[in-house]
Amino acid sequence: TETFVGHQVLRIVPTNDEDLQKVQELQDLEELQLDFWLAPRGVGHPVDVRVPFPSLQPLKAHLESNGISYSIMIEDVQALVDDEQMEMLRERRWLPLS
Amino acid sequence: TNTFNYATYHSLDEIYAFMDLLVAENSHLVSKIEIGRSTENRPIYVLKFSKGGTNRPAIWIDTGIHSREWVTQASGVWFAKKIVQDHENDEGLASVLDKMDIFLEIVTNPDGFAFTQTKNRMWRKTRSKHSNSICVGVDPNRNWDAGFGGSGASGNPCSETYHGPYANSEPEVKAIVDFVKSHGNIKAFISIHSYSQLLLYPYGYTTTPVPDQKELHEISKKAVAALSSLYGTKYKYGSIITTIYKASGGTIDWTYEQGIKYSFTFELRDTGRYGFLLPAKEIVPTAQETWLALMVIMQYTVEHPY
Repeated sequence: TETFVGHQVLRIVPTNDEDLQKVQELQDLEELQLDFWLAPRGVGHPVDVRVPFPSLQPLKAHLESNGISYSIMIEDVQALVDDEQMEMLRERRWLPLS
Repeated sequence: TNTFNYATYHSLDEIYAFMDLLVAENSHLVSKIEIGRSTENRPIYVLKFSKGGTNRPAIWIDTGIHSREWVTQASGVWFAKKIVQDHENDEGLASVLDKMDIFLEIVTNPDGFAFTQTKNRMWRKTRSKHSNSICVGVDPNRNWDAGFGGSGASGNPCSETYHGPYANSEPEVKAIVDFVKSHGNIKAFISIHSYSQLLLYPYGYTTTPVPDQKELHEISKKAVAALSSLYGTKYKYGSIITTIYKASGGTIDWTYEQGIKYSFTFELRDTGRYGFLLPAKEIVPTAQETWLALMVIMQYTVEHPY
């Protein structure tokens, strides 16, 4: 099973066309293995992107050096996946009839 | 199905067992149709809700074409139960079912859904393999024959928006295409995704407005008002290309071009910034509010025949 330990989801809100252009360019940087949950769609619209742990530092540095602000939407994706898994196991009381 | 827990996420086997039970309990109203098989040979099921008659006009609803959007499949389960619960007591739903059938495909991408439960929770695509690439899967919402392969889709098999080698290459898409064509009398088609709180109508692949743009916009406005009335969830609405971004090969562009005027796609709620990991306690509220919007679209479809 693929784990998401240390992955974060960042929310980036481009505030001008230049920001938007730079965020759009991130989609082409395959080596960062970014997973866009909400793709760039315009100035003022949030972009949510899941960032694998090894890409976090370079991406954050890139955003900061370009003056693009972001917030951390999900601190640790795996923690949420674990919670979800736990909840499913806990609630698995319903058993289908044969 | 009265003891089924609608407020938690379920595996593919559990959902398929739920469907069988729903049919067994309500055989006068519900039947299950296998419309095809997935790449990995899983059956693709549609629930048919019908009060009888042959080839009546119909409304199509599908959930979960992007497998990681778990709240959509979970909402689909809730919708199924809601239909059997309300089909006699709710005047609006009764009037819909008096004139039309409803088809509900709860797990539109079963391979992807099973993969999210076993290997990769974040899997979005189908599980088809491609020669000359180590990457797997096609975005089934870029694989339809409407502006196929245009911008707003990727030709790279490793991309999340890979459009596939040719239109309808994915059996999950082809199954719906064949079904819609052979049925020939589907009047509304609603494809449900998550998560950015949108109600969208065609087009996604071109900026040219659809001929029915004004009417679809008005329906969307009413549907969103109904949805928001329950919990205050804020939705935006409009055409795909003007509201989100250019997307070619999309589901409802194809259905609209097939003559299904009332073609819509939802992006369900995420009021808590959890993305595709929406907590299970939000499933029922999400389904409840979405149902209100679905009812607006379904009733409008019945009251405005074409």
